[in-house]
Formats: sequence, C-alpha cells, structure tokens
Amino acid sequence: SYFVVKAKENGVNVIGLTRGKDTRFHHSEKLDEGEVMVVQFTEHTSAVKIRGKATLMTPFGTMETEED
Amino acid sequence: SYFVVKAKENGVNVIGLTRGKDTRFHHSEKLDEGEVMVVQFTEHTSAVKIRGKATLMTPFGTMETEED
Amino acid sequence: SYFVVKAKENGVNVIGLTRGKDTRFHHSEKLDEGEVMVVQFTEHTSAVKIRGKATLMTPFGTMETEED
Amino acid sequence: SYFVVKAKENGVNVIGLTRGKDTRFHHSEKLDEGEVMVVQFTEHTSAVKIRGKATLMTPFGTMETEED
Amino acid sequence: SYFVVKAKENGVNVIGLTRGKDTRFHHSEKLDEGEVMVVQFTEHTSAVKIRGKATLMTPFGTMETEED
Amino acid sequence: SYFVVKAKENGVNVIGLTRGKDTRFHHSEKLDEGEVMVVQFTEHTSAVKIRGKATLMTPFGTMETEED
Amino acid sequence: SYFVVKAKENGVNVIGLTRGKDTRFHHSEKLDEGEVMVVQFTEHTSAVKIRGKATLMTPFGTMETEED
Amino acid sequence: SYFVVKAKENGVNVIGLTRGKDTRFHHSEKLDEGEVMVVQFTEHTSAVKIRGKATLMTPFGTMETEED
Amino acid sequence: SYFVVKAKENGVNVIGLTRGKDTRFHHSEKLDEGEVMVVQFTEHTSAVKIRGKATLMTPFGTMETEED
Amino acid sequence: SYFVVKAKENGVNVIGLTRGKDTRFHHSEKLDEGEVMVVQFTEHTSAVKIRGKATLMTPFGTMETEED
Amino acid sequence: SYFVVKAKENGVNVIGLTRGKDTRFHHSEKLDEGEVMVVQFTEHTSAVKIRGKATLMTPFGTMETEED
Ligand SMILES: N[C@@H](Cc1c[nH]c2ccccc12)C(=O)O
Ligand SMILES: N[C@@H](Cc1c[nH]c2ccccc12)C(=O)O
Ligand SMILES: N[C@@H](Cc1c[nH]c2ccccc12)C(=O)O
Ligand SMILES: N[C@@H](Cc1c[nH]c2ccccc12)C(=O)O
Ligand SMILES: N[C@@H](Cc1c[nH]c2ccccc12)C(=O)O
Ligand SMILES: N[C@@H](Cc1c[nH]c2ccccc12)C(=O)O
Ligand SMILES: N[C@@H](Cc1c[nH]c2ccccc12)C(=O)O
Ligand SMILES: N[C@@H](Cc1c[nH]c2ccccc12)C(=O)O
Ligand SMILES: N[C@@H](Cc1c[nH]c2ccccc12)C(=O)O
Ligand SMILES: N[C@@H](Cc1c[nH]c2ccccc12)C(=O)O
Ligand SMILES: N[C@@H](Cc1c[nH]c2ccccc12)C(=O)O
Repeated sequence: SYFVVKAKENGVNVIGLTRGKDTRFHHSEKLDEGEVMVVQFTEHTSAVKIRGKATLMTPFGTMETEED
Repeated sequence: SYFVVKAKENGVNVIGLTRGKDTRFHHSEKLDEGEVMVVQFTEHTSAVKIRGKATLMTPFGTMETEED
Repeated sequence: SYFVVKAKENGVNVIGLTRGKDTRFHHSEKLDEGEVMVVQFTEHTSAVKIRGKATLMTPFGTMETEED
Repeated sequence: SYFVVKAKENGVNVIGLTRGKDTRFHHSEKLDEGEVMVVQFTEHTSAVKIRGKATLMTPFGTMETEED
Repeated sequence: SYFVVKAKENGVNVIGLTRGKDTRFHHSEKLDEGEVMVVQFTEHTSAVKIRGKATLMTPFGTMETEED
Repeated sequence: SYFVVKAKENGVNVIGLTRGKDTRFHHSEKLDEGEVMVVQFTEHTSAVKIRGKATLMTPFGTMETEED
Repeated sequence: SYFVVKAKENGVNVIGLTRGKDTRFHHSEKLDEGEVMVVQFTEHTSAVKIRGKATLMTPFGTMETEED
Repeated sequence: SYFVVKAKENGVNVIGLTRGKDTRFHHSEKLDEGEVMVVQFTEHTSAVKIRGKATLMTPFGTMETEED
Repeated sequence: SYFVVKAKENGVNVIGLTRGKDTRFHHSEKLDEGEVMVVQFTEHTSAVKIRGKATLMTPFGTMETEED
Repeated sequence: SYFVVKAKENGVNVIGLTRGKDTRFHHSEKLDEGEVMVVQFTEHTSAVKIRGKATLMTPFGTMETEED
Repeated sequence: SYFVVKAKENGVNVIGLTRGKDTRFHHSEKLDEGEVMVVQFTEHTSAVKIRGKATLMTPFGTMETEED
C-alpha cells in the first residue's frame, strides 16, 4: 500500500518515522514545489509526517495539508 | 491498513497505545496546525488516540474530532 | 480490521474484553468529549464495549451509542 | 469478521456459544440501554445469541431484534 | 463467513448438521420470538437447517422462511 | 462458499453428491414447506442436487426450481 | 467456485470431464425438468459439458443452452 | 477461473493447448449446436482455442466468435 | 489471469514471448478469421504480441488492434 | 498484473528495465503500427518504458503516450 | 502494485529511493516528452520521486506534477 504527496510550495518535508518500540525521524525528504513523491510503508517506516503545503492522495481520499 | 490525521490546530496529539496484555501510551506525536500524519497499525501499536482538533480520514469514512 | 470511536461527552469508556475461554475487562480507555480512538481487534482483545455517548464508525456503517 | 450490537433497552444479553462438538453458553455480556458491543467470532465463539431489544449491524445489513 | 437468523415466532430451531461422511443433527438451538442468532460454519457444522418462522440474513440476500 | 435452499412444498430433497473419482448420493436432506437449509461445499460434497419446488439463493443470483 | 444448472426439460445431462493429461467423461448426472444441480470444479473435474435444454447460472452471467 | 462456451452450430471445437515449453493441441471437445461447455485453465491447459460459431462468456465480457 | 483474442481476419498471430532473462518468441498460434483464443500468462510466457486485425478483451477493457 | 500497449505508429519500443540493484535495459520489443503487446512484470522486469506513439491500457486507466 | 508516469516535457526524472534503513537515490530514469514509464515498487525501491512536468496515473487517481 502506498500514497502520493505533491508539494505545493518549496521546502515540503516528507518525514519517515521508525517502525518498532521507538518512534523517531529516520529520513526527511525535501520536495520543491510541483515535485511528487510516491511513498510506501516499509519494514523501517510505519508512520509518515508531512510538513508544508502539499496534496496527499491515498486510495481512500485526497487531502490538502495546511489549508482548511 | 493505515489512516490519516490532519491537525486543525497546534498541539494535536496522535498517541500510540501498546499492543499486548498491557495498554499504555508508547509514543505521542505532536502535530502543528496543517501538518498531516499517515499512520499504520503495527506490531507495537494496536490502538491510537487523537487529542485536539483534527480531521481523521480512513478507508471507510472521514471524521472531525472535537466538533459535533 | 479496525473501527473508530469518537466521544460525544466526557467520560466515555472504550473497554477491551479478553480473548479466550474467559471473558473479562482487561482495559478501559477513558475518552474526553471530542477525543477519538482508533481501535483494532488483537490477540488480547476479541470484543469491545462502549459506554457513554459516542459515535462508532466501522467499514460497514456508523452508529450513535445512547441515542435512538 | 465482526459485528456490532447496540442495546435499545436495559438487560440486553449478548451470549457467546462454544465452538466445537459441544454447543453451550460460555459467556453472557449484559448491556444497558445505549451501550454498544463490537463482537468477533473467535477460537472459542462460533455462534452468538442476542436476547432483548437491540440493533444488530453487520457488513451485510442491519437488523432490529424483537421488532417486526 | 456467517449469517443471521431472527425468530419471528417462538420455538424457531436453528439446527447444525455435522460436517463429514455422516450427516446428522448435532445441535438444535431454540429461539424465542425476536431473538437473533449469528451463526458461523465451523469444523463441526457444514449445513444448517432452520425450522419455524424466521428471517435469514446473508451477505447475498435476505429471505423469510415459511412465507412465500 | 455456501448457498441457501428454501422449500416451497413438502418433500423437497437437498442431495449431496460425493467428492472424488466416484459420484454418488451420500445424503439426502428432506425439507418440509417453508424450511430453509444453508449448505456448504465440503470435503465430502462437491455437487448438490435439488428435487422438488424450492428457491435457491446464491451470491450470484436467485433461482426457482421447477418453475419456468 | 461453482455454478448452477437448472433443467428445462427431462433428460438434461451434466457431464464431468476428467482433469489431467487425458480428457474423458467420468460422470454424467441426469436431471429431470425443474431439477437443479449446483456444481463445483474439483480435483477430478476441470470441465463440464451440458446437454439438453437448461439454464446455466454463473457468477458472471446466466445463459440458456439450446436456445439462441 | 473458468469461462463458458456455447455452441451456436454443430461441430464447434473447444481445443486445449498444452501448458509448458511446448504448445500443441492435447484435446479437442466437439460441441453440437446448443451444447454448453464450462472450462477451466488447468495444470495441462494454459490456452484454449475455439473454432466454429459460438458464444464465449467470461467474467469480463461476452463475445461471439465468427460474427463481427 | 487471462485475456481473449478474436481474429478479425485470417492469419492473425498470437505470439508468446519467453519468461526469463532472455526475451524471444517461443510459439506463434495462427488464428483464422472468427477464431477465438483464450490465453493465460504462464511459467513460460510473460508477454504476448498480437499481429493482424483482432479484438483483445481483458478484465480492464477491450481494444481493437490495427484500427485507430 | 499486466497491462497492454498498442502501437499507433511504426517503431514503437516497449523496453524492459531490469529488476534489482542495477537498472538498465534488458530488452526492447519493437512494435509496428497496430500491433499490440500484453506485458507482465516479472522476476526480471520491474519497470517498463514506452517510446513512440502508443496507447497504454491498464486496470486503472488508459493513456496515450506522446499526445497531450 | 505499480503506477504510470508520462513526461509532459523533456528531462523529466523518475527517481528510485532505496528501501531499508538508509534512503538515497539509486537510479534516476530520464524521460523525454511523451515517453511513458510504468513503475513497480520493488525489493530495492520503496519510494519514488518525480521531477519535472509529468502526469502520474495510479489505481486511486491521476495527478499532474508541477501544475496546481
Ligand atoms: N514506532 C511506532 C510508530 C507508529 C506507528 N503507528 C503509530 C501511531 C501512533 C504513534 C506511533 C506510531 C510503531 O511502529 O508502532
Ligand atoms: N493492548 C491492547 C490495546 C487495545 C487494542 N484494542 C483495544 C480495545 C479496547 C481496549 C484496549 C485495546 C491490545 O493489544 O489488545
Ligand atoms: N472471550 C471471548 C470474548 C468474546 C468474543 N466474541 C464473543 C461473543 C459473545 C460473548 C463473548 C465473546 C472469546 O474470545 O471468544
Ligand atoms: N459448537 C458449534 C456451534 C455452532 C456453530 N454454528 C452452528 C449452527 C447451528 C448449531 C450450532 C452451531 C460449532 O462450533 O459448530
Ligand atoms: N456431512 C455433510 C453435510 C453437508 C454439507 N453440504 C451438504 C449438501 C447436501 C447434503 C449434505 C451436506 C458434509 O460435510 O459434506
Ligand atoms: N465426484 C465428482 C462430483 C462432481 C463435481 N462436479 C461435477 C461436475 C459434473 C459431474 C460430476 C461432478 C467430483 O468431485 O469431481
Ligand atoms: N483434461 C483437461 C480438461 C480440460 C480443462 N480445460 C480444457 C480446455 C480444453 C480442452 C480440455 C480441457 C485438463 O485438465 O486440462
Ligand atoms: N505452452 C504455452 C501455451 C501458452 C500460454 N499462453 C500463451 C500465449 C501465447 C502463445 C502460447 C501460449 C505456455 O504454457 O506458456
Ligand atoms: N523475458 C522477459 C519478457 C518481458 C516481460 N515483460 C516485459 C516488458 C518489456 C520487455 C520484456 C518483457 C521477462 O520475463 O521479464
Ligand atoms: N532496478 C529497479 C528498477 C525500478 C523499479 N522501480 C523503479 C522506480 C524508480 C527507478 C527505478 C526503478 C528495481 O528493481 O527497483
Ligand atoms: N528507506 C526508506 C524509504 C522510505 C519509504 N517510505 C518512506 C517515507 C518517508 C521517508 C522515507 C521513506 C524505507 O524503506 O523505509
């Protein structure tokens, strides 16, 4: 299962949080405006945080970050 | 299976509860307004609690916390 | 498979009943009004009881506790 | 696979029948009016009986007990 | 996979037939009017017979016994 | 996978045919008018024959025996 | 996976063809008008031939034999 | 997975092609007009050829051979 | 998973390409106008080429070769 | 899972990229106008590139290369 | 599971990010305008970044990079 993040401004961060007992950031991918990242959950990533203005597209819906 | 939480105000908490005989908080991720977190159930997380004003998007529906 | 419980008043209880020969309460999570809990069935939880005014959202429908 | 029972009156009984050669009651959970129970089939429970006025919600439909 | 039987009169019988070379009744659960039974196929039950006035609800349709 | 047979007259026969090299009747369950039988395919039953006036309900459609 | 054959005249034949290198008839079940047979593919049957006037009901459609 | 062939004329051939490195005809079943054959892919059959005027019914559509 | 090819002219070729490091033609089945071939992917075939005027029917759509 | 490529001009290339640490072209199949190729992902192919004017048909949509 | 990228200008980059503890670029495939790439997640690729003007087609939606 995967989902899609499209940056609507420069400096959007797609942050991977570690799977396991401990929850911390293991990677933060910077996206410039217009760039798109297609992202899976993995053995190392069980939660993802998105900072900055972006569109999130999942199998069950699309959502704008930041905006209401 | 995963779901999406979008903070509608600062200080929203996405809290992971432990899987197993014992149920306690193992991690609380703070979200600022507009930030989005995409969250899986895992070997360590079998329940999730959301505190603060947020939108929850799941495969079977979207729900606003706090509001009626 | 999981479902969502949203408290519509303070003091809502989401109670986990034990899996196995014996059926008893193993944990009761208190929710304040507006808080949301996303809940799985697990190796230790094979039935869940909800006390207090709440909304239950499942893949096959949404239901209000308490109300008619 | 699970289903949901909502009590429409006090004293509703959600009764678990044993899996195996023998069929008998192993547990009866009492629900007060408005309480909701989310119930799985399990290694120990292969049939469930509902006594009293209640709403049953399953993936393939919702049914009122007692009423026509 | 399971289905639901709701008794529309007293004395409805939900009868389990044995799985295996031999086919005979291994259990007959009596339902009073308004009672509901949620029933799985199991290692011991591969056919179920319903006697008396009842509603049968399955994933692929609902049927009234007795009536036309 | 299972299906449902409802007898529309007395003396309806739901006949199990043996699985394997050989095909013969291993059991014939008699249904009186209005009785319903919910029937699985099993290790011993790989074909079922229905004699008499009945309604057959399957996941992919409902059919009347006897009638046109 | 299974399908349903309903005889629209006497003497309809539902013929099982053998699975394996060799393809020959291993069983021919005769149906009288109005009789219905519910039929699986099995370890011994990988093709089925229907002779005579009948209705065939499958998950992906219903078809009349003989007629145009 | 299976599909259905109905002969619209005499002498329709349903031809099984061998699975494996080599592709040749291993069986050709002759159908008379109106006869229907329900056909699986198998360990020995990985392609099927249909000669003569027939209707092919599959889960994803129905097609007439010969005609435009 | 399989698909269907119907020849709309004589001399249509349904060509199997080998699975593995190497990609070459291992079999070319010639179809005359009106003939239909039902084709699986297999241990030996991981791509199929169709030459000549034909209709291709798959679970996700139907396409005419040659024509626009 | 597979998809379909139909060449809309001569010289369309369907290029298989290698699976594994290294990503390079392992095969390029040339299609003439009107020819169709049905293509799987495989042990050796985890990405496919299409050059030239073609129609791509997948389970989740159809797309024209080259054109807007 | 796979998705499709169509370049809407020259110099579009489809970048594979490594699976595992470490997240870095392992391959960047350059697409010219009109070229299409069909892309899987793999043992080595658990996230993909798209730079430049392109259309992304997934099972759950289509999205334009760059544009609003
Ligand atoms: N390390 C956590 C990350 C996580 C997943 N889902 C969560 C929900 C809430 C808080 C943390 C998490 C885990 O694998 O379980
Ligand atoms: N530790 C519990 C957490 C939990 C999951 N679902 C629940 C429902 C109610 C109460 C607690 C829970 C468990 O793994 O089972
Ligand atoms: N301990 C019981 C809990 C339970 C599950 N489903 C039930 C239905 C009715 C009564 C009890 C239950 C079990 O695991 O089986
Ligand atoms: N002990 C029975 C309980 C049961 C399940 N389904 C039934 C249907 C009818 C009667 C009894 C049952 C069993 O596991 O099989
Ligand atoms: N003992 C039989 C019961 C049965 C299941 N399906 C049937 C259909 C017809 C007659 C009997 C049956 C069996 O397990 O196979
Ligand atoms: N003994 C046969 C019964 C059967 C199943 N499907 C059939 C179709 C036609 C004739 C017989 C059958 C078998 O298991 O295969
Ligand atoms: N013996 C053949 C029967 C068969 C199945 N599908 C077919 C299609 C065509 C001809 C024969 C068959 C086999 O198991 O493969
Ligand atoms: N022997 C071939 C038969 C075949 C299946 N699909 C094909 C497509 C084209 C040509 C031949 C085939 C195989 O098993 O692979
Ligand atoms: N031999 C190749 C055949 C192939 C499958 N899909 C492809 C896509 C493009 C080119 C070749 C192919 C393989 O099994 O992988
Ligand atoms: N060799 C790469 C090919 C690949 C698949 N998906 C990709 C996405 C981007 C770049 C390369 C790829 C792999 O198997 O993983
Ligand atoms: N190396 C990471 C790549 C990754 C996948 N999903 C992510 C989400 C956010 C950041 C990095 C990633 C992993 O396999 O887990």
